[in-house]
Amino acid sequence: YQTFPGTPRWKKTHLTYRIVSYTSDLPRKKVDDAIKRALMVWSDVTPLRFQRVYTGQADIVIGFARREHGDGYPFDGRGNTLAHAFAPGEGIGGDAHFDDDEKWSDINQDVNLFLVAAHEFGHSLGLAHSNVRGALMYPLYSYQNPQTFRLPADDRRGIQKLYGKKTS
Amino acid sequence: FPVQLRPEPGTGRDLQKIKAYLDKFFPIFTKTQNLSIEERIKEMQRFFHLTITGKLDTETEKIMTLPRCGLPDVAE
Repeated sequence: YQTFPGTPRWKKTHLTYRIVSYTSDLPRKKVDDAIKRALMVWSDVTPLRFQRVYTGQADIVIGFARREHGDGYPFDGRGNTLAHAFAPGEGIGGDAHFDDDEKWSDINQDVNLFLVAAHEFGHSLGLAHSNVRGALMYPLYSYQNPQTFRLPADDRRGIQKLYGKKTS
Repeated sequence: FPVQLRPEPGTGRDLQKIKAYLDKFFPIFTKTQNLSIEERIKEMQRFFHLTITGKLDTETEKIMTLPRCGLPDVAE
């Protein structure tokens, strides 16, 4: 695993998230559920807790967008870049953006929202790309069954280096 | 008939394609300003555990077409 330069991380364990826009590929409830489960991937192994907010500011702002969408890192249409997220910090820090030109899915082998979101939230929490094939933070997308997903050891070590282990 | 040779990276569209990919995912930092395109391809091949050739071979080209996260693979 790798962290970002300067090892940015949240200095608190209670983080808020807000979903500001949705894809039309999935019912909103399924998007909400995929996002919640993707955050749980990380909160299951650390002391981090996530609370959803519906108005005002949030640490992690989540949205779907196409092409240029206001952050200077335009998406590129169907394929190639699927999503991106920013390292922990004020303002845009922690935010996660998903390319709405992709075909998003919750269960089948189109681009699986849960798997991509879990990866992006790794960035939102301070993990950079891993060169370990099979790690969640490996930059290339590959499908696996979300129902049987388990956080690989490389990612667990990385996130626990930043936030410690979950306390019982 | 002679086999049509694949153009080496360093010419035309192939060069533009690999440069765009490297600029986005393996950007040049101040310390690495003088890296040749071959060295930059090698860096990418090392990251993805490919055979280190420094050339835009089939294996490397395939990686460039795969869906992926938009963040760089190396950080300053």
